[in-house]
Amino acid sequence: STIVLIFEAPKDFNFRLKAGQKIRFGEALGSL
Amino acid sequence: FHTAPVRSLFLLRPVPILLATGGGYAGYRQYEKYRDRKLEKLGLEIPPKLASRWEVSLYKSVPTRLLSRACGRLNQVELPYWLRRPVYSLYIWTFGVNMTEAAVEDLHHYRNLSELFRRKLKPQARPVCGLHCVTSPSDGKILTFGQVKNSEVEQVKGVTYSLESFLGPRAFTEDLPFPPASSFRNQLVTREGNELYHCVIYLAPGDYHCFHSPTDWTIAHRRHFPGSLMSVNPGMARWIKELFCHNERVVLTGDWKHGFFSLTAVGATNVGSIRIHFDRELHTNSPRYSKGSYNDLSFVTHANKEGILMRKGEPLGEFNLG
Repeated sequence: STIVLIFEAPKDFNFRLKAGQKIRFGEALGSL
Repeated sequence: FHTAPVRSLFLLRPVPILLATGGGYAGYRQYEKYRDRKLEKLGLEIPPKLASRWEVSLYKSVPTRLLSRACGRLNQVELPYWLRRPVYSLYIWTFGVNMTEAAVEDLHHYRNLSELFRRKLKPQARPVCGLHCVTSPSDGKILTFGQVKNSEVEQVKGVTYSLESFLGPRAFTEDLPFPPASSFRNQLVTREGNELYHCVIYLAPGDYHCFHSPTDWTIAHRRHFPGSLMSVNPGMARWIKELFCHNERVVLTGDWKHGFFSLTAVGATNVGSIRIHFDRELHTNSPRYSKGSYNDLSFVTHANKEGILMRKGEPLGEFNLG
């Protein structure tokens, strides 16, 4: 299964991620 | 050849044909892999090889929903007490499940595999990050993320799907005073200077399969798309364009402090059922549905103008087997 987030945010929103990395519920995805 | 009895002629014919065609196809695929490796060595970008229309139709014709429901029924059969440890240990070993985080570690507690699949975690197992405004709604693997250009979203690097097919037409709670924006993307971005972002998280079979609110937001609307239940593992996401638009999915839309926000749970073959804790009317993976249809439900009522308020980390829903 898959979860897809689609959202609007200001231009300076940054993801703290790398494609292919494992992630766990509650860990940071990104912020301004 | 001339003396062989007629029956053996029929017997002989399919076998060599199958061997020849199967061998030829396998040989061609090996040649393609060899050629791609050569191109990679030369530093050339290889365009993803997408399934053709007939391959997608062939795959969609597989009764995955029926298989999924049958699998779900099987996993709900209560196991005898003595059989639980060996069966669940095999599942845990096969999919790398970490039972030390489970709220209940004793395998005999789970009456069937479905209950083990829906296990909860110890509260302290997943602290929710307080610093960042968006946190991961679930365990899993990041397939892709980034800005949404035009109205196409990447399902994996280089393979996209249409945002409007995926979310369906914008459900406006109030009549718009102005004509809808030119592109679908611009209909979603409500504030000047904002951009549209996306992130795709793939949950493997052994992962914790509940999902939580990724931020502080209010959920105004649910749209349920019945659909196929093709596998959504990264290999399939690289092969079938618009995969997420074919599959059964539940789209939750609403607003957060910066405007539009949505979370979509996409089902898959082994995980055909999706539950949203506050949505009693949602029934997924039903035997009958009409192609291309979707069911809408608004959470905005006279009493509750905003919709359902969700805090970051709050339990939101779960995927179930079958």
